Amino acid sequence: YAYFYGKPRWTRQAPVILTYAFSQNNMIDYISIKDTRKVFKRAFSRWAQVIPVSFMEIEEYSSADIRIGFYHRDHGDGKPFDGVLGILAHAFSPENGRFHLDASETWALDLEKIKSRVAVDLESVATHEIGHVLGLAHSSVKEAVMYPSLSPRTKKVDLKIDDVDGVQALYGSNPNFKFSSLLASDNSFNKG
Amino acid sequence: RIKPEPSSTVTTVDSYNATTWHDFTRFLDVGKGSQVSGMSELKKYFNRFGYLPIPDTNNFTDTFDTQFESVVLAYQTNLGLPETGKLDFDTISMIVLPRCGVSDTKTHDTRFQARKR
Repeated sequence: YAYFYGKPRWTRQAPVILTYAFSQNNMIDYISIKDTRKVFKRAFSRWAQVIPVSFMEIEEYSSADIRIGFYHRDHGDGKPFDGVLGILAHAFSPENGRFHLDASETWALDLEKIKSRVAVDLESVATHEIGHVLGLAHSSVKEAVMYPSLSPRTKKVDLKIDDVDGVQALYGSNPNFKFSSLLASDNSFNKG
Repeated sequence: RIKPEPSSTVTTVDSYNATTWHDFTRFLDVGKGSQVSGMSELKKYFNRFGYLPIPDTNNFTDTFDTQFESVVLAYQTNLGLPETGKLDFDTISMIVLPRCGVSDTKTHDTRFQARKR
């Protein structure tokens, strides 16, 4: 695992509760907001299971700690997206909270149901970007969620020991977390 | 060596043909000392992900020089690839994959480290 320069983290007093919200104007229309919420809730919960940080969705975008939106091409942060595949998403280090996904991708909730060869699993990318929001940089461990690449039609959502070690070094361990729970994995590769 | 069936080859190529970095496959096995038109675009790729600073001239060249070899090596080290310093199959295959836009290194790209205002 690796960190951003200066090892930034969310520094508020315990219990740490980070709020997140979705942009009203920058979403995708072929996935319902209800389903999007479910996916992100699952992605946030994976991290919350291993560190003493919880995440709560709120309505008000501007006041949320983590602000999530889908954007095309140049969207004003100096890091334009590039159309289909290429760059899928990016997020900023603590305590910035910006979390941007490329609206040009074919985002998928269930790869079994989406036939596109360029479909990208939304939950996998969400889980990866939350790692950045928390302060993890890219890992050189291929199996880790924080590895920078993700093939189309691939699901990689389960945190690996490398991810857990990295984030727990920043925030400590969730008292309810057991490493043995990492052994059960439902990651799949080139599904479909 | 057994060749893959033509139908499966066509399918694989087809799926990535129109994607952002597919064109980089033509640099497969290009080595140090070579000059290949368009290699500056590959250097921009490495610049974008934190491996290569913008040169003083403000333009990347198409030359595979010693500095670029060390960039390729750093990329391979960072991503757990065989460390050859060459644009080998494993390296090119990784380059063309979709990925996160956040820089891989701590040094050259600080824009994702903005402070909350």
